[in-house]
Amino acid sequence: MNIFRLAGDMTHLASVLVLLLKIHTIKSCAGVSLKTQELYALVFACRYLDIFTNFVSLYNTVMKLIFLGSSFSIVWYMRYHKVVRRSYDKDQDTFRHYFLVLPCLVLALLINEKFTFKEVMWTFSLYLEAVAILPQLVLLQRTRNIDNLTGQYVFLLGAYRGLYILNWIYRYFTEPHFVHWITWISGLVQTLLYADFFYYYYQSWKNNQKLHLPA
Amino acid sequence: SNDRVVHDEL
Repeated sequence: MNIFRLAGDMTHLASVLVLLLKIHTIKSCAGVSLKTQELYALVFACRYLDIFTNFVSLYNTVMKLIFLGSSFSIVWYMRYHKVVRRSYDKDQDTFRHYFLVLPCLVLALLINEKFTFKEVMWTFSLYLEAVAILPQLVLLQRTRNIDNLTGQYVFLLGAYRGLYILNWIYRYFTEPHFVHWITWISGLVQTLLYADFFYYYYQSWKNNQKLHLPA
Repeated sequence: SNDRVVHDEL
């Protein structure tokens, strides 16, 4: 494992921890999109179908369990916790799941490396992860006033994506036959979705101001 | 490689 991959996984982990910290300690999920969180739970559930059958490393198994556990617990908190769920911006978070899930499923059935159930589900999870942040970005755009933790959560997710691209470049030059078009293209699309957010995040950081998104 | 079935990334 190279340094970019490790740093990418760590920022991904940090993003989830920041979100759990916000929800668990402040008992608020204001500004967090439940739609995006539900999509991530679906992403991990479909991607890690091989968790008990394909052993890669202890690191991989533990991280998979953490991502599965954290994504489902965030969804549980936002839906059912008696205090947290009251802070959820339900009226603003109106993005429709099937609008993203259906095209990704069709695409996974058409474009995959191997037409088996597990491979199609794995491919579907990659396509869905690429666009799962959209409800969150729409919600940020609508609420505009973003608290620090929500801003940091999205920033860390974007950093994770950027580091994964560096990881692929590194692997391409150091590992023979490391060519994975599906992973790369969906990963690139996902990273590009953060570009706009990153621009405003950088501006607010540079000017030492609270993050505001334009209407 | 094309016969990769083990996905080693998260």
